[in-house]
Amino acid sequence: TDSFNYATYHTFDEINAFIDNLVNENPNLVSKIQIGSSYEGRPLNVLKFSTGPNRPAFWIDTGIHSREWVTQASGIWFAKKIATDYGKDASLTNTLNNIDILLEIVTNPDGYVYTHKSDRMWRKTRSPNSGSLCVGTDPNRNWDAGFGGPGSSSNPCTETYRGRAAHSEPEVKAIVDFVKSHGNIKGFVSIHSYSQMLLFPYGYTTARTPDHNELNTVSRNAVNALASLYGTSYTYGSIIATIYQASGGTIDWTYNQGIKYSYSFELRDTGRYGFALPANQIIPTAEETWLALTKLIEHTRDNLY
Amino acid sequence: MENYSGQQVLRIFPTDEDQVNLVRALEDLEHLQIDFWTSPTKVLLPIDIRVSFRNLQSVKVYLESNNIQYSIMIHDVQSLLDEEQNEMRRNRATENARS
Repeated sequence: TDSFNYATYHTFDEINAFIDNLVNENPNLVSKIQIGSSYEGRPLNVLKFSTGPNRPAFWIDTGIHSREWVTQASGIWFAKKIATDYGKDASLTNTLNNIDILLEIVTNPDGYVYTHKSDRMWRKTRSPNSGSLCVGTDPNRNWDAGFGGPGSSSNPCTETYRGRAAHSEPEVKAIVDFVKSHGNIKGFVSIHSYSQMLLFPYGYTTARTPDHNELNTVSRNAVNALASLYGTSYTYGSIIATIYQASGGTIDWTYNQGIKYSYSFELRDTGRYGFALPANQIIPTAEETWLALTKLIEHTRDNLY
Repeated sequence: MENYSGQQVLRIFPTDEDQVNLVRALEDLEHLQIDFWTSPTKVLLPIDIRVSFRNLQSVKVYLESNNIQYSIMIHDVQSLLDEEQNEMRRNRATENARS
């Protein structure tokens, strides 16, 4: 993985080869867990960074919306960063001596393959919809948190189609089952693009979470850290107050499951290139996002509940 | 591969709730095949939509006739994607040569 090109976009097969290489190079730190299979049968791979058994964990996923390519590319960079810095960077070493990091780089593999082979702007999963010619469900409207409410669609032909039922998508159900069976995930970050935002629950209701003030403070610290590298400006706040009402979202579900430290990023940019962010922005995006992620992870590590 | 030649991404700036609703109404017109890159939800939040070449003129006329401000965020989506593909090809060729 030293010679892997982190400054370009990669196919699903290339990412899986990277994952296998990273595991082979770091057998005492990194392992691969297959938490399920996509609708079309592709593996849902999660990288586990761990130095001991029975630890609490911090989850990161990228690429649940397949066209948001900078997120999967950043996920690859995070994986290498974690493997490289353990034992060298004091904070990360402290983190991994206390908690595990779980990283799902290609959370919607069918959609990702489809963006490479057929339609670069595909967002949803690739499961068929009974009674409709339109394919796919928005996996960020498919969670059992205000499922079916405002900010999601019942029309399979829209980009925000919620699916026939909560957790109908195998890509979502696999995470649901994993989170429940793990039982000790303390932080959860789901990464999207674009708009440059750091968000926390809720998205389906205007009600503030009991942890609103803490999440707000931690988010402020995280976006300040992010901006310190290249001056990239992020807004932050609850989903509904900052961006829009969205029901059935990932981090509303994880928060309601008891994962207090649940966040979502919208990475670069603010609207020059949108989903077609040039590859020369991958590494700067990943670098600055890592600074923010580090703040979120450290706060979780130091405030286990 | 789906071809996006001539397709544009428009950045719309709604100034009041009525304009947000007018943009939202475009979502229901499935024949226009508009791809909402950001959703129409709030005044002052820009709305980005990808519009096919075939429907570009009618969407622009719709916005202008309703006095809704917009700018062209991406003039030709395909040219961006071509550059993306070229960059990936160049990198792959370099990797192959190296190995």
